[in-house]
Amino acid sequence: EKQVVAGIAYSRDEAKISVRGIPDRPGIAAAIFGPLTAAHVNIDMIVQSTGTDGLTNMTFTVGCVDQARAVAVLEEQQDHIQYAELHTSRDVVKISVVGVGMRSHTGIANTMFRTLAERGINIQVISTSEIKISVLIDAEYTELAMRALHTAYGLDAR
Amino acid sequence: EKQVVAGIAYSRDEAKISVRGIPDRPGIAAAIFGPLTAAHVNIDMIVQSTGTDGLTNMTFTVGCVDQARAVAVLEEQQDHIQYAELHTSRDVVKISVVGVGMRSHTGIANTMFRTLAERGINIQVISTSEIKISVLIDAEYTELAMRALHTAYGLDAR
Ligand SMILES: C[C@@H](O)[C@H](N)C(=O)O
Ligand SMILES: C[C@@H](O)[C@H](N)C(=O)O
Repeated sequence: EKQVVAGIAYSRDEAKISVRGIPDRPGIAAAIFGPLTAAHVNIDMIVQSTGTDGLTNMTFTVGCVDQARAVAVLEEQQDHIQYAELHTSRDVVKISVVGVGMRSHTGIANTMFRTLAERGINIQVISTSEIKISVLIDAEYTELAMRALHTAYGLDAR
Repeated sequence: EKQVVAGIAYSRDEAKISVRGIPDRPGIAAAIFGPLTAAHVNIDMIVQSTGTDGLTNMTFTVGCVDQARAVAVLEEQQDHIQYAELHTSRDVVKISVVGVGMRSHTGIANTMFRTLAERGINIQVISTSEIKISVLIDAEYTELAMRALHTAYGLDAR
């Protein structure tokens, strides 16, 4: 069944910042984004899935120009946020598959994940909305992933 | 500064499914979504942030009608996916704040997180796209959260 995909986009201007081992209780997300807002850091993706044993991880991305400032803000706030580890990397690329009305984007997501798996590309972060699936992968796979995904969704001939 | 928010939406037809302690290596996302696609499960949100020590958690939501089938598919595939724990709950609500052109949605996100924190509401899952911020919270807070967010973004008078 032909999946209806409008296009595939990528962005290299993404610095990934992961805050790990944060308490999963009210107020922690505000303790992270309050200072970042005050420092005028432009956030792109924000991703947090469910935690385990009262702790969770949160990953977000900023434009590369804001990476150092964002990290400095978080390091100042470590006592207030109480994270165990802060990890950051610019070696990532965001790749987004945009569907056309994706209530059931299970099939579109499956094609994306299968295509990346077949080429041995590890998916670091996943975030979806109604019309889009975005992943963060290692930047060195940008061209390989983009070519493979265009083929997988039948976008080559265009 | 007045944040430009187009509206706030919520959906109670969400069953949260968390797969915890999955290996963070190529092919695992495909091992999860391949069988779910074959079982015609309609997925809404998919959220995975960066892992720790080679393991990560993935959370996704399905319409309540698909919850039992999705859980059965995952339980059959436990050896193949190698997750440590599967957790599911219908007691959640998805609340989404839709902005207008949100390159810098840091401020909009901050208002959302602060407003929920002030009322003691824990944020279980976060996922964003360019124009939208979605969170999963406990369903019992639906009315309180919607009212508080409408006030916070100045949408009351409309
Ligand atoms: C956890 C899962 O996303 C894994 N990293 C994969 O690429 O499939
Ligand atoms: C981890 C963080 O999202 C926390 N659960 C909060 O509500 O702020």
